[in-house]
Amino acid sequence: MLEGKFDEASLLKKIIDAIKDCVQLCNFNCTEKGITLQAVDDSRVLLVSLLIGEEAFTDYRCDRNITLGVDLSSFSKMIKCGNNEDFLTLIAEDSPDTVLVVFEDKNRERISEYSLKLMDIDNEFLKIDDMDYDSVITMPAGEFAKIVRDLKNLSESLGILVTKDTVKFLSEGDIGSGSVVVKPFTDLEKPENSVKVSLKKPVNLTFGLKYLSDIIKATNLAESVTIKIADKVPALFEYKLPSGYLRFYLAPKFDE
Amino acid sequence: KTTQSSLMNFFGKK
Repeated sequence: MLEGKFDEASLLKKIIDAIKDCVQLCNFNCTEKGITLQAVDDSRVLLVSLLIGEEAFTDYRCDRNITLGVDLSSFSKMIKCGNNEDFLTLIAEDSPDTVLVVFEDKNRERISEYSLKLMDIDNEFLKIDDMDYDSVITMPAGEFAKIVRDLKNLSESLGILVTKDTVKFLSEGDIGSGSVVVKPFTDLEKPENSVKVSLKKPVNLTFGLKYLSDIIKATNLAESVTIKIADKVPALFEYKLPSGYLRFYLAPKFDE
Repeated sequence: KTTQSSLMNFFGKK
């Protein structure tokens, strides 16, 4: 049996909001260590990998491994019925047909329950090996989101160029071109505003802004985003959760 | 001109 209680419904709401536009049918794999999900978008360009660790819950138990096949657009409608500050508990039997979502208002004696029908989802599971990345950038998630939104106005592609201590984001389109240069920076008072760049080898890669726009929907989940890139392999964008992570792997674009 | 690559070029099925 699964019983996972979040202190605030907002965490699960933000997670589902961050992924529901790029993947729709997903298996949530529940184990004693927490809940994981891996799903690929229809075009097989963007992969979502989620870990909600046991410690992200105020109470968590899962005696046997349970798979919850969920249609995220339906799930999203249900979890929006709770207030952000409510306790949210997910409950499922060992071989479930449904998952129960229970909201408890902390200020009032109000409990609301929703039961979501589950689906059998046969999704591909990709094996992702640990990779050596040429460059790792950590920057404020909001700043990265703004760069993506701004440069998306110009082109369908975003170039990311990392040379010694400098990250340059650029896009070139019919109306003109634009670029944003970000350099390492340490904010002692607000460490979350800092920018860190580590570089083994210079990198010059291009990514589809359509997919990056999906990735930045995770911005509310974390103060900063870590971007790991290497020549000719998918980039990894990671948003850390209170326990666990939401990662996106994005296949690059190549010159023909 | 750039072409979008697929994740399947990089990751194997489990």
